[in-house]
Amino acid sequence: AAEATGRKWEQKQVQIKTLEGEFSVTMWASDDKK
Amino acid sequence: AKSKSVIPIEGFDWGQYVGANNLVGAPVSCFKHVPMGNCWGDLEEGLRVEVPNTDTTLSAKVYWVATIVKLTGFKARLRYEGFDSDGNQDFWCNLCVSEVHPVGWCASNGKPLVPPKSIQHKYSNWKAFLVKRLTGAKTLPPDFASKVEESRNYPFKKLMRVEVVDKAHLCRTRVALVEQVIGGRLRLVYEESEDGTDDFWCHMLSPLIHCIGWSRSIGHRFKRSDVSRKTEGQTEAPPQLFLKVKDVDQSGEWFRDGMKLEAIDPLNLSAICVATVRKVLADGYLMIAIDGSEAADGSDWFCYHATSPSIFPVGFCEINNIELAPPRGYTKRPFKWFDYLRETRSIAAPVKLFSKEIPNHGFRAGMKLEAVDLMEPRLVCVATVTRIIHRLLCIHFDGWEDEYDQWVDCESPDLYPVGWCQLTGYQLQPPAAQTTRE
Repeated sequence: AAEATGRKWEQKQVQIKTLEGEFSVTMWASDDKK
Repeated sequence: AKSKSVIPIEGFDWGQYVGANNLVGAPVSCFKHVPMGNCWGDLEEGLRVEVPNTDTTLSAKVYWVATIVKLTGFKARLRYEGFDSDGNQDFWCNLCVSEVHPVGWCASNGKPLVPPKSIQHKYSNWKAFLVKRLTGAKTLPPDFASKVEESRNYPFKKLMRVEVVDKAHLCRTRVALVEQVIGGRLRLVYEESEDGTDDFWCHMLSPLIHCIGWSRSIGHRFKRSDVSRKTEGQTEAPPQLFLKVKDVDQSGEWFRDGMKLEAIDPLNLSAICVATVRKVLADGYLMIAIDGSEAADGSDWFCYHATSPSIFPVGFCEINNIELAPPRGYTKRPFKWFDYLRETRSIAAPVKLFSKEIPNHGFRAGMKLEAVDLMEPRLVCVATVTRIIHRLLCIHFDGWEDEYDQWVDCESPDLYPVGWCQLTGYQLQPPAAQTTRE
């Protein structure tokens, strides 16, 4: 379905902010390729 | 034709309704005409989001990560991370209405993630917990909110003039003015309506509305208005805003007056009836009459395009095991097309003239949705897909008898995902209770 709508899942570094501090994780997010 | 009365919405909650009965909503991607309908395919259960944390004693607004555990149309059942398999604190929200963000939004906006109070002591190292839970998981696209906003722009504006079917005489059109636009649905007030109450609701992509001049261009009957002076601010809706029909070649073998076919009765959408082509118009349009219930002056003929998914070749109902409504007054049972054609000295419209396109629509029997009651088109009701014949869906209105069911095309702009009314601010008609029906 993502292909059909022109979107593609991509790995992304995502920043997380907690009261103890910030860090990053690798997640999947789709980008608009249209 | 039977139509429903308005039911007050108080007390109806899609989340509760779906949850209590373990129901499935048709996915947003089934509805290309709704906001996000063309870019919803990415969203699925298991996706992580950042949402406000309502289980906290902190005075500042804080957020936490949640997982979509069930997706029903626009509505998602969310579970805060850390509750594992405990669904007692789950909550429903509309992904396009509520404050739901991609993971990473809080850090970009300087908002802290704080675990819910009731599980705060469950883990000593929340950072390690989040890294483990989020690494490799999916989240919303970063442009989700802007896409939602973008897809909620509708080109029709108040005071635009259109030609629309005359609801009192289906055979003709009238000029009407756009009075209201809600979620792409238009409240059209017929020109000459003194008090503005003579109105008609339809979606902006409805095949029942056209640009000014359309009727004249194809030879359709039209009720001329006696309005001599237009109010300031009125404009003609530009032709490019309307539904496009496929070009057809009428120069070869084509529909002719008197040809028989099967058609959805526009005055009783639960019935597919024996019908006749009464007049061939330009650009592929046809005037159709339902056999046996035709007014002598042709005032109940109605216009379908030759590519319409609401007209079928002779034999369609029999092949697909659908009850065909025989002409009123025709008593020979069972109805046999062969005999009827011979007795009426008519011929069937050639099968090759009908559209055979079947989109990969994604609807399944049992799916819930919000559907317009086409007999009372200002009402959008809680409904279920009960039967699917190729591209044709049988829509049942929850709580109402089957006689109110309607046959609707899978690409109809009168069908919406669960949560569409909430998203657009349109009033939803909940399932009827026995007492309301009476």
